[in-house]
Amino acid sequence: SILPLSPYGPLGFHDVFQSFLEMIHQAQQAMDPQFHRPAFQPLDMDFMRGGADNRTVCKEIRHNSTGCLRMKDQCEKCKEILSVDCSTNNPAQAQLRQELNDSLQVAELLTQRYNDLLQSYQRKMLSTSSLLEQLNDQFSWVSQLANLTQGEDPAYLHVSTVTTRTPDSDTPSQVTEVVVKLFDSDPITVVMPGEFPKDNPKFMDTVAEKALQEYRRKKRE
Amino acid sequence: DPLVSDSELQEMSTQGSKYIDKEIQNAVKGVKEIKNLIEKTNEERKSLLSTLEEAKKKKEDALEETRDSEIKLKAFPEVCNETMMALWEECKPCLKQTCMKFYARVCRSGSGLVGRQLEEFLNQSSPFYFWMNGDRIDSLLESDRQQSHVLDAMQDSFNRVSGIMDTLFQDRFFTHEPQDTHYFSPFNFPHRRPHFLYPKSRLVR
Repeated sequence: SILPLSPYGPLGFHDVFQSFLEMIHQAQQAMDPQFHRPAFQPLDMDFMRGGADNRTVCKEIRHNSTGCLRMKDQCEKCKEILSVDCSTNNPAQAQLRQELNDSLQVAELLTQRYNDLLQSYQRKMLSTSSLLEQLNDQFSWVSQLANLTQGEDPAYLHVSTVTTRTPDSDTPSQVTEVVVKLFDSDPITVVMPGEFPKDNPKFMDTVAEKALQEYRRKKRE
Repeated sequence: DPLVSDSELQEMSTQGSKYIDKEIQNAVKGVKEIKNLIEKTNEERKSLLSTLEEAKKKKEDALEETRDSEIKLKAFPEVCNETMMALWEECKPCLKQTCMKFYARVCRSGSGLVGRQLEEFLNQSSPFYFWMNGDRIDSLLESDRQQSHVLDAMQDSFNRVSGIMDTLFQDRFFTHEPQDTHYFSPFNFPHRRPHFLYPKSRLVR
């Protein structure tokens, strides 16, 4: 091991976190396209029950004319076909038709239930996807740390200048400008209100917080 | 002239670095928490998948039963043929008119083509298809096909993600807590930045 003191084993911080970032990206890429494909949308089961929105009906009519059969309730003669009773000629057929209608109802119900479960499953997948996003968001700036720490300076944050501006027409109240570098980033200027003296123990916490926010914002961009 | 001395700047750098150090440690802690959440979500997903498989089996059994009944019913002689055909001949123009009126009002484009397609479809259809609720059966079969496609796509995607996440979470970072807490805190400012934060080349040199 070239880095014997590393708590992460033979690999260093950089190696570990760099691969994390790549892997999280790969995972996101594998997951995300699925949620943007039209085919991925769970089925609209209202359509099956005849209560679909107009756009879906239009699509179905264009694709396959069976969509028009859903309008059978609006035609008396079509409704009559459904109530034709052939049992006098063949009771077995009537029995079979009843069985068909019963099993059809059960199949429709089970298909609907299955669709609901499929939607829950999809939501679970979306949760994972969003966790991956969080992982990326929370982590990417840390994993870039090693790449940005090329200098000899041991500090994570380096204050280069502190300037106090007295009130003028542009800045009516006094402010303190602190120029800092985070790791080896470009200089970041943090403006602090004058009423916050630099010998206040919280002064540098606030400066560092603002600088980090700015750094992370730039990294996200 | 500088407003603050070099030693004061150094002290400010030290104070600010302590804050950054704390934030880095928080991020690392947060990552481990997210890892736990991902694992928990995955457990829930697995359980849901098993429910989904059971539901799929039941649905497919019911579909098979429906198709069996349909096949048996189709094998019967069309006993009400005459009545059915007469009604069908009157049903067709009404259905076409209703459907085309809806299409022209709501869907707007391509009415001519859809009209011809519909006429052909109705002429080829049998009233028995209608009588046996063939359209509902077809819808169910189409739903079944689409549901299978959706699940396959999700599974395929998840399997790939899962492989990556397994490799990621098997990493020593997640599986071993460092023994020496002094070195575990890689961001243990202010005394010295840990060795592994220096680029390899410098250490080798």
